[in-house]
Formats: sequence, C-alpha cells, structure tokens
Amino acid sequence: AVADADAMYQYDEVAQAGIQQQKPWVDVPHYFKNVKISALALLKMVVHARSGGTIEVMGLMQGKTDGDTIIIMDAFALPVEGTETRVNAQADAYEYMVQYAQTNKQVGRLENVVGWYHSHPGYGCWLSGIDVSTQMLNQQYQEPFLAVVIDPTRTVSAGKVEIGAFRTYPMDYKPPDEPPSEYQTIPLNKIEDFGVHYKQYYSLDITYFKSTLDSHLLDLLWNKYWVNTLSSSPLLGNRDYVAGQVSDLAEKLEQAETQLAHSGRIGGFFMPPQRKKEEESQLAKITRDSSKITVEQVHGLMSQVIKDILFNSVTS
Amino acid sequence: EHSLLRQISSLVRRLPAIDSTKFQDDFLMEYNDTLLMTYLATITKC
Amino acid sequence: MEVEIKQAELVEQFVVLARSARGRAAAELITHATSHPSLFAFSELLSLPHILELQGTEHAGSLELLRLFAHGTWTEYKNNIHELPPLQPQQELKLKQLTVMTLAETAKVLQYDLLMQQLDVSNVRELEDLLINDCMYAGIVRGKLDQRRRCFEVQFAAGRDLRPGQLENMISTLATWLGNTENLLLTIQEKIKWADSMSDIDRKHKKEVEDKAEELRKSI
Repeated sequence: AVADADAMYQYDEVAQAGIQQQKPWVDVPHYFKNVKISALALLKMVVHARSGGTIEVMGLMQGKTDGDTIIIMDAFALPVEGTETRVNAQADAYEYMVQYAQTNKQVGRLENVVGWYHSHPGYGCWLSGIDVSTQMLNQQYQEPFLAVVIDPTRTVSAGKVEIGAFRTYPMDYKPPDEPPSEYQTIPLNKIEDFGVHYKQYYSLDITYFKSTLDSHLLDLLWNKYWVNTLSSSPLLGNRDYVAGQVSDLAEKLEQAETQLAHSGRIGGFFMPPQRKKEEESQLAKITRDSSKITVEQVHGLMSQVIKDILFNSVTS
Repeated sequence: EHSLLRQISSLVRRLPAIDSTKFQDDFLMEYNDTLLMTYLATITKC
Repeated sequence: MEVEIKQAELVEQFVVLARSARGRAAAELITHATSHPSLFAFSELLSLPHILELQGTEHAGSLELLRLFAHGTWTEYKNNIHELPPLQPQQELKLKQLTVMTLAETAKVLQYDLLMQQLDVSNVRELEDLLINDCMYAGIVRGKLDQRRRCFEVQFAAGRDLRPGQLENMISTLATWLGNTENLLLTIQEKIKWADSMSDIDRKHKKEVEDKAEELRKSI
C-alpha cells in the first residue's frame, strides 16, 4: 500500500505525452468519470477557499490523467477574486499562470495544469452560467481540463469538505437523463443560474489519496485536530451562515405564497396539472431545505450537549 | 506507578472543562435557538 | 504530559543513585534532586527504603525537605523554616514552581494578588517573569496572562505527586466520570432506538396513505 500510495507521485512524461497525442476524450463527451485528489491539493484548495470568506476565489490544479481518471497532485491560488462577477477571472492571471507553470518545470515539477477550482461560499457546489462557459472554453483549448468547486461555508457546517468536480458537455450535445444528484439547497438569488445550466455539465466521482509522508505529518497533527474538533461548535462558527439560510428560506416562502395567491385568483382548477406539480415541488423543496437547516442545528446542539455531559458534569 | 498517577491527577483536575454562568447562559441560548428553529421547520412542514 | 516524558529519565537516574546511597550521601542526593531544574516529581525517591531510613537520624531534615518538595508549598516552607535545612536559590525557585502547580490544580483562574502573596513576589513584573520564564517555558503550566483583570487563566497544569489520601478522591472522581459516560452512552443508544422506531412508524403511515390514495384513484 505504501509503494502504491507513493507511486502515484511519479510523473511519466512519455506516457502523458502519449495520452496527449491520442486524445481519447475527444469523441466521448463522458470520457472522464473519476477524480483523484491528493491530500496536499485538497488542503491547499480548502484553506484558500476559506481564506476568501464570502468572496469567491480561484486557482489552478496540476496533475495528470490515468485512463478515465484525472489525478490532481497539487493546486495553487491565482491572484484574482470574484469569479461569479467576472466573465473570465482567469484572464487577469494569464501572465501569472504562464510564469508559474514555466517556473514549475524548471524546478522539476513536470505536472501540467489539468483544471481550475473556485469557491461558492455558502451556496453549494455546482457550475453557474459563467462557470459553464469558462469550462467549455478550457475544454476546447486546454484538455484535459477539470472544474472543481468548493463551498467553504458548508464545509465548516457539515464537518466534511463540500466539494464537486465537473466537466461540461460539448455545446450541442444532448446528455442522457442523469440520475438526480444529491439534493442541495440553492439560495433564491442563485436558483435561476443553477436551473438553466445544470444539464450542460456532469459531476465526477472524487476520491482522495495521500503519501506516506502526508500520513506521518497528519498523524502528528492528530491531537491538534481533536482539540480543534472538540473545542469548536458549528452552532457558534456558523451563526451568520444559518441566519442567511433562514432569511433565504423566508424569501422563498414569500415567493411561493405570492405565486400560490396569484394562481388562487385565476382559479386553481384552470391551472394545468404540470404547473400545480411545480408549485407543490417548490413548496416541498422549501420544506426540505428547512428540515436540512434544522437537522444541522440539532446535530450541532447534540454535540454540545454530549460534550457538556462528558466534560462539565464531573467536578474533581 | 507515580508518573501515571500524576498524569491522571492533572487530567482529572481539568474537570469540569468549563463551568461558568456565562457558559450556562450561552448554552441555554443555543438550546432555545435550536428549539425555535425546530419549531419553525415543523410549522414550515405544515 | 510533556513534563512527565522529559523528567522520566531524570527520575530513573536519581532512583538508581538512591538505591546505593545511605546517610549523608542520601541527604546530598536529595539536595541534588530538589535543585535540578527539570525535575518536578519526588514520590519515586520518597518511596525508597534508604531514603526513608533518614527518619530519626541527623539527616531527618533532608527527608522532611523531600516530603515538602513532593507535596508542600512555599508558604508551608516559611511556616516550618526552623525545622528544615536552608534552601539554595535553585531549590527556592523550584519550590515556587511547585507552588504554582498546586495553585493551578485548585483553581482555573489565579488572581495575581493570591500568586504574589503565596510566592513572596513584590511586583507584577517579577510575577509575570516567573510565570512565563520559569513555569510556562518549563512546561509545568499552560495558560493566558490577563493583565487587565490581573489574573492568570490556567489551561493546563502538570500533575504534582499525590498527597496521602488523594488517591481515593481521584478514584471516586474517575468512577463518577465513568458512570456519567456510561449513562450518556445508554441515553444515546435509547435515542437511536427511538429514532428508528419513529421512522418505522412514519414509513408505515406514509405507505398506508399511499395505499389509500391508490384505492381511491382506482375507485374513481
């Protein structure tokens, strides 16, 4: 296992050049299905995303491909922000990217850039319209190329990294009906963007790997990790995020109520069944979102109650 | 073993980890916030 | 616990030496042990027969001193100064460090006034130097100095040697802790059972509703 874990870190330039020649992904829109991310790259991306707070940040990922798997070895931040508000934030950083890639080669880091990552603080992991067009562009000129999205806010609240890896389909490609991906709450101010584009891309399965050195270093941090875990509470760390979610929920309820009231005036029986279905599914989604928020709160409280009983109920 | 006894003594003396009125007030407020959210979610369900 | 790891080797050395030392040599050894900058544990020495033999001899004062370093404080030394041998500066400093450890065991927030009175320190600057340089850097306590509220918030204090009678107290505290933890575990298991049964009931209810709706649909 040790040899395998570390073998991943060897870069076979000839093999990679061969793959680049064959371009097996050209004819198969769904070619890449899996992503393997190194512990180092994951940590760097999550720390960078969290450092951005509520601002979207972005960076590039270096690695290689192995069959239908894209392997991310490392990642580096780009000096840009606000990916959602700019057409293509990467444009600002081209010079930086080129220099970084060249310098890397000079120091023997042969991996090429194989993708970009950016953060969606508080509104989940999916591709917006701008993201889809940026990724399509990258897949046209920089294959193999992957888009990774991280939600640092939900990472803290869920206690695990909220991350998604995506690839876009060619412009005129009609994808087969996808099985519904894991449900996630989309804030009202983003729902339009989410709804329009979600058929233009697909998500890949993500697994992680680490080297023996990573394992040793992470073991050394084990106590610190536990002290931080035991001494932090999502109830405290996530207050403004939860408040934002509840206010988003209230807006959605307002909107649903307006629509229901509106459809009530023109007489429910005239409403086509499809429309009725939509109203219900919208309300069902709101109910689901509110249950999700509450479940997270109750989990946070449960951990507080358990810690209180364990560590505060005994006086020495 | 004296060394082990000293370590246990050091650990046991750290209990309770935190025991102040301010903590109790905060804790109770968190409790009530969560109960309120649960109530809101139940109403939303209805 | 780093303190224990650091001093384990030292304790071993002194115990080996003490096994072959008698009388004056044993008294000298006690002076070395109570002067060594990194040693804060004395029970092992105190339980050795050659050391206990000093009782009733001309070196009984050294044995009393060792007992004081194992369990006592600076104030106790001052109260019994006539029956104990005079302290060298290193021993004085060590006894003050041990006093801080004892105070840190009893309270989580130590007022500067209490510390200055217990350690015979005349000003805050000297007290903070003692706490930072001789206690926190030595690893015997960890915490935060709050100048505004003039207090030292203790986050960790290495354990001192157990005084006679403390063992029972510690055992009962651990037993209580164990009991609480077991009760908590039982409560969690009950809650899990309750949640499972509620979700079964919910699922059954949902199925009944769907069956009824299906029947109605058929009948219509």
